[in-house]
Amino acid sequence: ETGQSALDLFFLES
Amino acid sequence: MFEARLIQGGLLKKLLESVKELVTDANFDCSESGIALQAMDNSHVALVSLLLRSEGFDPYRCDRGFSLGVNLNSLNKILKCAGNDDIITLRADDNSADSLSLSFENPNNDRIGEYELKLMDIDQEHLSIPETDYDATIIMPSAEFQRICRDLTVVSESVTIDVSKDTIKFTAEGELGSGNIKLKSTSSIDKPEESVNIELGQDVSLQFSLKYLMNFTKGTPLSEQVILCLSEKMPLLVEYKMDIGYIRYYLAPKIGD
Repeated sequence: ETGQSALDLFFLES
Repeated sequence: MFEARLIQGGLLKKLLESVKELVTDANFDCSESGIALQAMDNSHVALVSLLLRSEGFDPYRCDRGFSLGVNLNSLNKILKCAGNDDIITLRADDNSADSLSLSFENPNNDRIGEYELKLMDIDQEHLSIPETDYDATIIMPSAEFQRICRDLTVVSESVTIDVSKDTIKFTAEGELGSGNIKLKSTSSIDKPEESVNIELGQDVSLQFSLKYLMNFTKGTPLSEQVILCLSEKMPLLVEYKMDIGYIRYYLAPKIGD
């Protein structure tokens, strides 16, 4: 979808 | 040994209905404090976080940490075999937790259904949800939020949520035209569950996908109120509180356009 960001940056621990 | 007996078994049925479309496979993490589940959807746009506190069960036993890998569609199919008023008991053994036992007792205790659900190994992503001070927190009737999402889906696939001092405004613009719904903060002493409460640090304007919000509103039967928490450039939190815990949905905002 256009302009849809993801949650990885906020919640995913590397 | 893990054992959890839920008098209000219908709650578990509703809970599964409210997560199964976002997440297919997930681990139920069982500990002394209760049962938790955290999982992102495949596209990493939405996250579900669910907690059922041990005090909500009677009895609740969990000797050590258990992670029960479950296909939520399969669990949902089995839970459909339970009556809405049934008492539901979940059990897993220490040694061979390769299946989850479920029993459904009717209120008269003269019909007991027993099922086994095969468990699976799920390689779960490691998620951490930081505590956040949100710019805006709205508490409103959950049915109203559901209606707004449903109505604006007619107009567009996205909605912009603007929160200012005493108003929350939902706006959608699409090919056929546009629509918006404004709710003013209200307080009803007689029926607090019908009030709209806005706590605001600073004005917020964020855009979200309605398809996901519609999915979140599957939580509506769990609570008369929904809590929306927003901060600029942060995921939206949509929370339904229950007596025994909560279900929280997070949604990444849309950016640019």
